[in-house]
Amino acid sequence: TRAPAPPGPAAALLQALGLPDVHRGAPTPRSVPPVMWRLFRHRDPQEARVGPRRMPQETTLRPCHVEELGVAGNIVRHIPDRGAPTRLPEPAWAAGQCPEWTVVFDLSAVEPAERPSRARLELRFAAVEAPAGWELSIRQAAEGQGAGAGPVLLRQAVHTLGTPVRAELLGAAWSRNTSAPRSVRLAVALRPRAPAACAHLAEASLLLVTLDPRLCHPLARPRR
Amino acid sequence: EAEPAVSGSPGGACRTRRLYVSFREVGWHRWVIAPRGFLANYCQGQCALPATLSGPGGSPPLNHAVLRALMHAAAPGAGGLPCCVPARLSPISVLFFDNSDNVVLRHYEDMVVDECGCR
Repeated sequence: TRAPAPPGPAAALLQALGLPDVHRGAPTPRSVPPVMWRLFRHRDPQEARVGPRRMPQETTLRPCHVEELGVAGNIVRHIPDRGAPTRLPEPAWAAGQCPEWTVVFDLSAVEPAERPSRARLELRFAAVEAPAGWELSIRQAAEGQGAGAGPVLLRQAVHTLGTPVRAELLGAAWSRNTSAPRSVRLAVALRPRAPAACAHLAEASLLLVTLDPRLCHPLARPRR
Repeated sequence: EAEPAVSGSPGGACRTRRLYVSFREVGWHRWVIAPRGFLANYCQGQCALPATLSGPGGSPPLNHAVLRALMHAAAPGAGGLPCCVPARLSPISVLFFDNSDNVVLRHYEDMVVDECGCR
């Protein structure tokens, strides 16, 4: 067998920048989530320096720390739900029974050296408000239709669906201080706490913050 | 887009020169969302005495660089002059699409030359 060809200069350069693959070119067009624009504008020192709005945080930004989310990290990913296109149409709901949705996140781009510090699930529901609120439950979903789901990983009260529902998966879907799994499949259910119409899952995404120590310089040492 | 390079001696003292890196120019504009480019800058110039001693741009020279410059002044050609290199750099953040079509914000250290020095 022939040995794989050594990477060319462009690939070597991208690897040095922490991008293991040569980019395949034009991405699938999709809008950039506002949270990512917000984080970018907050983090970008050149924008802070040359832009019309000089940001007071410029001098206080900590390296390898995402101030807006309050965690250590130097990479933030907004990962869309890959399960949505394959999701079956919701059946007619039996009385008192609301559907459960499977959401899938592909985390294969996360390198083993990266340490996750936040994994925020963000869910947007369409529903008429339920006066008594809702209960969100998340379980590990098995592969394949009808394969069932595991025990409940997380359960939390939801008071309103007017804003996105957020749930922290780190420590629930996978352990802290470990690498991220290659993918995450979750069964999501939102049930009204008192009889009310069921909600409909409109959109799901994962905001994943990781710290790659290879890209994070240690704090400057005092001069000798 | 770079400030014209200084060629040969005397050429001026070691200092930061303007260099703008355009992601369109390097062909990354389809997947880099922001910024469109950044002011990376570069270092160029002579590290001969007395420029080496004064520390252009405010960065103190290394003792080794001062001694090399002294040696060069005494015996030109022996080991050459110290190098004009980045002495202080700052980071940038880049927002881009990865190969899985995720939107990624990544922080890169040492991308902008703020100060040059003789090393």
